[in-house]
Amino acid sequence: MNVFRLVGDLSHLLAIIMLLKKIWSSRSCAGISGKSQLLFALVFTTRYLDLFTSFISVYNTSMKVIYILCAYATVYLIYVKFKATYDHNHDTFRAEFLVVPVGGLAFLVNHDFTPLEILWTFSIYLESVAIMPQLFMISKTGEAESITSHYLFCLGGYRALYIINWLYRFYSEGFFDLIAIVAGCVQTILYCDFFYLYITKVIYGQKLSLPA
Amino acid sequence: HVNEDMHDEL
Repeated sequence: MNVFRLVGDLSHLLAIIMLLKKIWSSRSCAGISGKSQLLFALVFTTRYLDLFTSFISVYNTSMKVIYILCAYATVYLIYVKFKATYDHNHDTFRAEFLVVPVGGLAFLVNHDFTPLEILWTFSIYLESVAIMPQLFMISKTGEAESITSHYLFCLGGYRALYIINWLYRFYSEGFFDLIAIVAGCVQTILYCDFFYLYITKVIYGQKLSLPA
Repeated sequence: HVNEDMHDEL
């Protein structure tokens, strides 16, 4: 474990908790893409199937459990509890256009052709594009609440920190996982446009508005 | 080496 990965994980955890609290306290999921949250729940489910078979550390196991519980709780709040506030008209990104190609790629490019490894690879590829419905929704509505922007900043920042973690691990212990690195770079690049707007706008207290 | 057998990252 290194500081980049630890801060990255905490940023990820903060993002997940922040979104859950926002939906819960405002009792509304307006402006939130349910599809992205469904994709994140799928990402955690397919990535952490080894939760019961391999033990890395208390930290690793407890974070996996927290991520999975929060992901399903968020999906539950969006699609069940506060379903009436879910914005169907703007959450229209065709998620199947992400899941199907990513599923095919996971079969073609992976480290090991075993069910657990293919599902892990699927999860890595899917996570890199899972935010697209949310970014698409913001570009359609033309704006995002500031809390949603903070959520996206933490979420985007976590994988950017992971890239630094991978650089650190490569030079300090010769570890590298090309699949995770390439997917992580794609994921972080998708946030660049948002990062620019966040830094130039939200920090100064303006509302974030993506070019529609 | 590529350590893909045991994914130790979240």
